[in-house]
Amino acid sequence: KLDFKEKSPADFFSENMDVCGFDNPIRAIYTAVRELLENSLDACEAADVLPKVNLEIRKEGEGIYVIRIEDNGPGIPPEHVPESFGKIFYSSKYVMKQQRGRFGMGGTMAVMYGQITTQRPVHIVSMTEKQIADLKIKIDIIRNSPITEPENIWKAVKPNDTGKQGTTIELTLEGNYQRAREKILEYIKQTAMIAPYAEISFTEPDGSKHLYKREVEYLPPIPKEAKPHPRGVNLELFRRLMAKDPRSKVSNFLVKAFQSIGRKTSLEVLGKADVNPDKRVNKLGSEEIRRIVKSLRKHKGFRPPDASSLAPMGEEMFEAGIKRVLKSEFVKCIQRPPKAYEGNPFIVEVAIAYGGEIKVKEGEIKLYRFANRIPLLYDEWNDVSTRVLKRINWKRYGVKPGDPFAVFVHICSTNIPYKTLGKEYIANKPEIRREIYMGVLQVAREMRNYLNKLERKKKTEKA
Amino acid sequence: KLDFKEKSPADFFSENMDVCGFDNPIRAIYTAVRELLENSLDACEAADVLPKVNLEIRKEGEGIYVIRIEDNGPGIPPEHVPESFGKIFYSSKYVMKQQRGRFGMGGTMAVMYGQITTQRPVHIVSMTEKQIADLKIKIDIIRNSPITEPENIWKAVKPNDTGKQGTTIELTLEGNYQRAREKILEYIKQTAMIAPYAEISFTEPDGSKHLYKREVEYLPPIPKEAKPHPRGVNLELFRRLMAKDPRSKVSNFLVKAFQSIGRKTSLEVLGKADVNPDKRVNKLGSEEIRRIVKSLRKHKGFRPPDASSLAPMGEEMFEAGIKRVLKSEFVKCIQRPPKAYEGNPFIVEVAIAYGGEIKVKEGEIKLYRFANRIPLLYDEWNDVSTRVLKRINWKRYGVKPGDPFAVFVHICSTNIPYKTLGKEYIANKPEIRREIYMGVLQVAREMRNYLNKLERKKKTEKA
Ligand SMILES: Nc1ncnc2c1ncn2[C@@H]1O[C@H](COP(=O)(O)OP(=O)(O)OP(=O)(O)O)[C@@H](O)[C@H]1O
Ligand SMILES: Nc1ncnc2c1ncn2[C@@H]1O[C@H](COP(=O)(O)OP(=O)(O)OP(=O)(O)O)[C@@H](O)[C@H]1O
Ligand SMILES: [Mg+2]
Ligand SMILES: [Mg+2]
Repeated sequence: KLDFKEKSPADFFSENMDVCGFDNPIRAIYTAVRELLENSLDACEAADVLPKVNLEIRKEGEGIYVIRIEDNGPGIPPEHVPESFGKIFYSSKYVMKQQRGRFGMGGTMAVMYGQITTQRPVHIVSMTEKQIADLKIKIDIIRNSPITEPENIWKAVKPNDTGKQGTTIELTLEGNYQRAREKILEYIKQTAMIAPYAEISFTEPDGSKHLYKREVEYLPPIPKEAKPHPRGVNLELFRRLMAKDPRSKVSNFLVKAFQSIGRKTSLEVLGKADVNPDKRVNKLGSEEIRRIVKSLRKHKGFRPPDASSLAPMGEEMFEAGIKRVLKSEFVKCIQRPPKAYEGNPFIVEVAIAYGGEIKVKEGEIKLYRFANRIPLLYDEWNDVSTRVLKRINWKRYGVKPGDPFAVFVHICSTNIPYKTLGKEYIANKPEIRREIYMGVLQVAREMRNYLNKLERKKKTEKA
Repeated sequence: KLDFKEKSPADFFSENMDVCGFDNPIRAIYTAVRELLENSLDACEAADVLPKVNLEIRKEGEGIYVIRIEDNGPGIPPEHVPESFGKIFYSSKYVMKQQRGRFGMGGTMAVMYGQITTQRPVHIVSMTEKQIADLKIKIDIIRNSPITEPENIWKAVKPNDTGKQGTTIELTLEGNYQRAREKILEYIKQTAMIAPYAEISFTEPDGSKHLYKREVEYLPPIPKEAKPHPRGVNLELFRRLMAKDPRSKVSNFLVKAFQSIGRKTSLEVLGKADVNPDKRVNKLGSEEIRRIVKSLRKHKGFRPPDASSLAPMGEEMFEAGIKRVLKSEFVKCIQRPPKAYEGNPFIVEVAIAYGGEIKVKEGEIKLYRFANRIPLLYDEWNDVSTRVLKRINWKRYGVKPGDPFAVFVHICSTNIPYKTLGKEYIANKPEIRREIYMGVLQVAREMRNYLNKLERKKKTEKA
């Protein structure tokens, strides 16, 4: 009488859309815009192309909108288009480098929400270097697999002789644009601030156009895939790395599988674990593996992680972006050194701004949060950055909540520890919290110096 | 050069444990306890058995604990044990009635966290009416499938001639019991308050025992599986219901597929949709289906959902539980009438208590949140109940933040709209928010009357 069932990921998420950021028609249209724009920016950056994205939202009917997004990225290889948008947990981003996408579900969830609320397929035109694919895609939700129109996708693929590349997506969904409008505009504005090399045009349903021109003409260096950092490694990860390199001597394996481990460190770690460094990986016993992992986790002297898998803003670019958008007289950004949590390299960048067009609610502290260049506009109360700000005694820095200052926190990592699949807020990881705290103290001190100077200047002027 | 990959759900969640409530060793041991205890209580209630649960946490080594839980429930059929704990999205609770479990992943995630951090299998002894199964289970994470010891589970199954039934689980995991202790104890205490028919014993690593005896000797009525309520139905759900009943006339289909639709309402809805009531379901065109769903969503006159799929506390039982635990002089509970959001029936119960052992932080309002009899102890800031409390002008009710009063919100539904897979907080659904708001106003007024009486009594005594 108990009915045991298995569900596919698509089936599961179709009944749990709240955990993916599709709570209601207001939030859904925001999340869909977010997921599509992040995909376009990821694709352009990974292909080393200065992004040019046209976003348009048209009204189709009462409470029904069409989101159209067009980018100048590399396009999507035709054979991967159906599953990229018709299968949950399908992605080209399951690799260890900084990108906005990571879950392999954002695009598919937007398509699913559109399908659930309007029954309409998503329309994709993908122009790669050699081919153009023009496809409509729905999701077989029970099976977690795409249904393509035409059924044989190759009937809709032809050679690309236009010289242009990029992806165009049209998605129809139930939405409440009026109530989502302010958040969508803020999201695009903050995206332009944190990705000043991107050109983004946005056309609203009523025809109003917004254009964010490129402010810089160069991309940040493309992140390279990294090996895991040994700090915080766990037994499962260790065993998976072993499975890829079973015949190496364990001392060589440690150097090859992890970043920041050289020959000397490898021998040190194995010494403390009491494991013969010349033993082959596939000959290690369970207890030896356990001791190696324990020794890795206790080891204090690892080189900090190499930052080549990350693409931080950089202090100057971040300050310039904030100045341009908020027009503040004082802006200071600090980039903390690279660290790792649970094997994942990360860099925290903290900025503070005073004056200009900063609008602060009474008694509140204005906090802008970013993760891998994604602006986070919801659910800030439980976010790790909010927790840090609560601990700061702002009086010591010459300000109080409600004063015209704003704090900016940008976390870059190969794996952002989101608490929700809707990428709303970030988990309270002690290593990350510490870096945010140190960064906030540093920039808060700089702001205090600036305010003191301002104060002295006022006094000299009065006298 | 782009590496497109598909991941199984287990593989995905093994790298995204933060979205499931396993953020770190403190939170993980709490979440594992939660998931296991909720499974035991669900199983006993569904089998109409007064729950008796023994929970024990033992220290195994430095930062390593064993959680052992034993219940007197129906046990798990041996053929379903491996996948119940070794496969994500496998569940007997994918049905439309109130239960704590719903996702089909809690138990498996606890096993996975234990395996990732200690490589140990979970040990399960399941005693059903006729069989005893004694199995160790690990998860093939890449494949999302169980690895059982013994490989042929039937070698570990024998007849049950003990006359006893129930499930015993031993799970070894990395945890930080010291820092999780307070929350675990609070969780068990609040569970005893909201499930006063359960007997729960808890033994801590240092040997201290806590026993929560049964306060009532009867179970709430067992929820029955419900049909969806038409309010807020969407096109995808409608099509799936159609697929189950293709040959009925659409007027009969509406009455059979949904609760709260009688013949008269069915004809009304079809009339507004301009669809022939005698047309067979499998003959309906896309446009007709669209109009029917639109008409269902706009229809104002549906009977409220039948509450037989829900198991609210009831005002008296809730008040008694609060009085017993907090010893407050004044406790008032209001049960709101059954409503629905997005096709899911729900009932909100709100209570307020004044005085007694209520501890409130300065300037804060003490809020206890429950969903389907699960105490929610984390991430309250973004919860729908917190949003409601922020809108209340407490001065009008004779109290201010920091006074010794507490608000309790219990939401029962066939589908609780959690925002996280760790079941931390609840999405801001307008229908639910409205019922909480109305309930809080009602109980706040009762508290004001009580405080006024108290005030008058003081004055008469002085005079
Ligand atoms: N505009 C685009 N240009 C090129 N490739 C794209 C584009 N949009 C999506 N893709 C491809 O489709 C895949 C699936 O996208 P989807 O948004 O579902 O997941 P993701 O971006 O990998 O992860 P996340 O769920 O975190 O966004 C991506 O990994 C990428 O390879
Ligand atoms: N103590 C128990 N007694 C009887 N059955 C159990 C017990 N624990 C687990 N089960 C069975 O195992 C299944 C899987 O449990 P699991 O916790 O993974 O998912 P769930 O409870 O269905 O949903 P959720 O993820 O929301 O908890 C349950 O649906 C139930 O059938
Ligand atoms: Mg994406
Ligand atoms: Mg469960």
